[in-house]
Amino acid sequence: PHFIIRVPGKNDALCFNIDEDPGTVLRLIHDPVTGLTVHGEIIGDKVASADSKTRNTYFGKLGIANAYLDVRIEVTPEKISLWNGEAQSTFSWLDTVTVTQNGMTMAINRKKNIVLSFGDGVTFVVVLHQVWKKHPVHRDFLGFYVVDSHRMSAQTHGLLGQFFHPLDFEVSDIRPGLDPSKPVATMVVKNHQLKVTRGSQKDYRRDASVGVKVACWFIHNNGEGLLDGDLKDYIVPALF
Amino acid sequence: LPEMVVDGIEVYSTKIHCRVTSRFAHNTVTTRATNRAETAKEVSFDVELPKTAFITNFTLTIDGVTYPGNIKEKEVAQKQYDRAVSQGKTAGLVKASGRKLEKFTVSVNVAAGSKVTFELTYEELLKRNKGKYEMYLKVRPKQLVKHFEITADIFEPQGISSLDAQASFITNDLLASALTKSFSGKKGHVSFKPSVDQQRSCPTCTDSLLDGDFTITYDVNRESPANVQIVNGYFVHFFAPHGLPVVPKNVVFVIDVSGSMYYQKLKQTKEALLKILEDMKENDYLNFVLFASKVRVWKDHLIQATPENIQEARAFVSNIAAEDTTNINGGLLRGIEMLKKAREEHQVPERSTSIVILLTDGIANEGVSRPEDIQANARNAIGGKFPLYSLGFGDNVDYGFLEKLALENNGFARRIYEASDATLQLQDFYEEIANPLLTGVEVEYPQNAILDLTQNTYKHYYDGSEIVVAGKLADKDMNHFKADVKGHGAFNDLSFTEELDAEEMEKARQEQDYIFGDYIERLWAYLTIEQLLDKRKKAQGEEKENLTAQALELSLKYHFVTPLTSMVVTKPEDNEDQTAIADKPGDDQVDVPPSSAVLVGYQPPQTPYYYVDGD
Repeated sequence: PHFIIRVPGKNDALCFNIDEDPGTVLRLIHDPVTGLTVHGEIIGDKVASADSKTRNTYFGKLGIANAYLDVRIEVTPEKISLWNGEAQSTFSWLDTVTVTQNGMTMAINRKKNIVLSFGDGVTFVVVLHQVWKKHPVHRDFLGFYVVDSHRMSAQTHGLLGQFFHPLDFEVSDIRPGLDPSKPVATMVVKNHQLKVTRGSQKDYRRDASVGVKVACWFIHNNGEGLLDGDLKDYIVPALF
Repeated sequence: LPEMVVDGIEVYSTKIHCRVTSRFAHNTVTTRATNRAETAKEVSFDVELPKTAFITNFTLTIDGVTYPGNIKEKEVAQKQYDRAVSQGKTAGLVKASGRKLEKFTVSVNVAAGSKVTFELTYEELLKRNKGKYEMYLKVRPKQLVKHFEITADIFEPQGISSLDAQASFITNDLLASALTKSFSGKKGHVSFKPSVDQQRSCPTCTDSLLDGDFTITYDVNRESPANVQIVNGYFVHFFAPHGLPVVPKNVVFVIDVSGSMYYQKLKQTKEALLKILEDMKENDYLNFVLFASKVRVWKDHLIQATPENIQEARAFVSNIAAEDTTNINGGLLRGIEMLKKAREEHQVPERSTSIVILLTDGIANEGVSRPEDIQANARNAIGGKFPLYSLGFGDNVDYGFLEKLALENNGFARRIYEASDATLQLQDFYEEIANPLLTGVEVEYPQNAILDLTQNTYKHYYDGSEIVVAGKLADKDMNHFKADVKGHGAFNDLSFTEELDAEEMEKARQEQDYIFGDYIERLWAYLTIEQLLDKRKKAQGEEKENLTAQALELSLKYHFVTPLTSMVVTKPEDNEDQTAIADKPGDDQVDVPPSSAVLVGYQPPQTPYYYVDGD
C-alpha cells in the first residue's frame, strides 16, 4: 500500500510505499490517550507475483478499536463488523446506514465509503475500491483516510499516527531524474538526509474510481529515514 | 379406466397453480370432472386455503358455460342468501378447518355426461417467520385424479436464497420422484405431479394416498437490509436487517393458574416455560405473575436471567399449581406495573425492551371482569410503552377480547390449541418474539411524495421476520425514491436509507411487469385491508364505521372476499335465483366443525345461483 502524508505547514505532501507480505498486519495509529487504535492487514493480488518489486499490495482488512468505548470495527471489502464488547453487528457494503451510539457515529455509504467519527475528535474514512469481480489479477481493497488528525493526542504513534504531529522537512538540490517527469531531490527530515523523487499519488475520498492527484515527495525503501525506527516496529500480530 | 370413476364421477384433473411475486401469492385451484353415470350426480369441490388468504374469484363452468363470481357487500349478499335459504335452496360454505386453514366447499348436481370445471382463486401476502416464507397447501383429493398437479412459480427480485417443498404424505421414493424443486437467481419452481399409479395407496388400491400438507418454504437473499419495488405508481418496501445483536428483553409472564388450567394445560404450560427459561439470554430480565382468584408473583421485581436465577425460576415454575377463579385484570395490572417500575427505577438496562405475555384459558370471573374495563385498564397502564401479547389457551377463551387487548397495546394474540403439541405451540410463539433486533422502528418517506401508506411504525423488529410497508406514489412518474428506516438497536441507534433512481426503477419495472403486472397494487390493497380490519377490531363508534367503510370499498374494488364482502355466482334458473354462501370464519369463532358443504342445486335445465362469502 502507498501512504500520503500531507504536511500543512509546507503546503506539500510526502509519500512512501510499504511492501510487506500479504497477511502482515501493520499498526497505523495508536493513541493511548483517546484509546484509539487502527491496524491494517495487507493483501496481495489474486495471482501472487514472485518478484517483490512488481507485486501489488493493498489493505484488505482494517481493524479500528476504541478501548474506552469497548468498540471494535473490522472492515473488509465484503462486510463491516461492529463489536460492542462481545456483541456483534454485521453490515454489508450494500447498506446505507448510520449507526450512532454514545461517543461514536459510523455512516456506511452504500458501495462507497464509511465515515467513522469519534465524538468531537477524529474522523476516519474508509474507502471501498471495487474492481471487476472476474478480474484475473486484482481484487477489491480498502483505502483509509484520517480527517482532523490534530484532534488526536501528542502521544499518537503508528505508521500514520506519527505524522499527526507537526513535521518539518527541507528539500534541496532538485534535479532531473531518470524519468524526466519525475525530478529527484535531497530531503532532510527527522535528522536524515534522503534522496526523494517527485511524483504523485491519488486521494480517493471523493470518488473511489477517479481520485484527485496529490503531488508528493516519494521516499524510497519503505519510507526508511522518514519513519521513526524500523518497519518491523510497526508489525503487530493481529488486527485487534 | 373404470377405477378412475367413483360413483359415476371421473375427476379428470386437479391443478393447483401458485404464482408468487415478491411474497405476494396468487393461487388458482382448478378441478375438472365429468359425470360418467347415466343419471345426474353430485360433484363436490373442496379447497382448504389459509385463513390469511382472501378469495378473489370462483367460477363454475358447466358444459362450457362459465358463471363468474361477483363481489358484493356482505349485507346485500346476505339478503339474497337468506331468501334462497328460506326457499330451501342452500349454499356452499367456507368454514374453519384446523388451525391455519379454512375450507371452501361447493357441490353441484351434474347431468349425465356433463362436464364441470371449478376454479377458485385466492391471494395472500406470505409473511416471513423465523427466516422463511411459508406457503401451505392442503392436499386431499377424494379419488384418483388423472392429472393431479401442484406447481409454484416464484419470482423474487432480491434473488432466492433457499427453496424447499415438503409433503407430509410423501413417504416413499416413488412419490418423491414426482416432486421437483429448483431455484436459480430470482426464480424458483416447484412441481408435484404424481401419476395415477403413484397416487394409489397400494398397487392394487383405487383410493388415493394424497392426503396431507404440502408446504413450500423459501427465503430471499439479504445482501441489503431493505428492498423497494415500484410498479405502476405503487411501491412496496421490505425491511429485514440481520446481523444485529439482540436487544435485551424484560419479560413478565402473566399466567392463568385458575382451576380450568388444572392438569394437562398447566402441565403443558409448565413444560413450555421450562424450555423458554433454558433459552433465555443472560442479559434478559424476567418475572412470573400467576393469577387465579388472587395474584401471586415469583419475585417482587424483575430478576436478571443469570444461571442461578434461572435455576430458581425453574423450581418456581415446576411447583405452580392450579387454584380457583380467574382474575385477569389483577394479574395483568400487576405485571404491567412491575415492568413500568423496573424501567423507572433503572432496575433494567436502559437499552432494553419490555414485553408482557398473558396466557389464559378462560374468561375473567374474579375482580374486574368486564372485558371493556380490563382493556381500558391495561391500555391506560401500559400507555403505549411496550407491547402486550395474548395467548388464548383452548376453546373456552373470549378470543375477541384477548385479540383486542393485544392489538390495543401494539401486540398480537395467538390461539394455543388444546392438543398434544400445545407445549410446542407456546415455545414457537416465544421464539417468534424472543429476538428483538430493533425497537421503535419508524419507516419514513419524503413528505408529500407518498399517499395511502400502510402501517409504518412498529414497536419491535424481530429477527427472522420482515417489516412490509406499501403505498402509492403521489407522482406516478417520479424518478427518485428514498426511504429511511430508523430504529434503536441493542447498543446503538440505526438509520437505514434506501434509494432508487430512475434507472433502477425502470429496470425493476421491466423485469417484473411481465410476470404479474399489478401485484404491488394488489399487495398494497391486501395489506391495507388487513390492517384496516385489525384497526377495526379495536375501534368503536364513528371510527369503526369509517374503517369499515374504507375496508369495504377496497374489498369491493380489488375483488377480495373479506369479512365485509361476499362473492356471488349467479345463474338465473327459470326466472328464479338460487343462492350459495360461504363464510370466512374469524378467529373469534370457535367450535366450528369441519365444513359441511351444502349445495346449490344444479338440475339441468335448471340454473343455480351461488355465493362465496368471507367473514
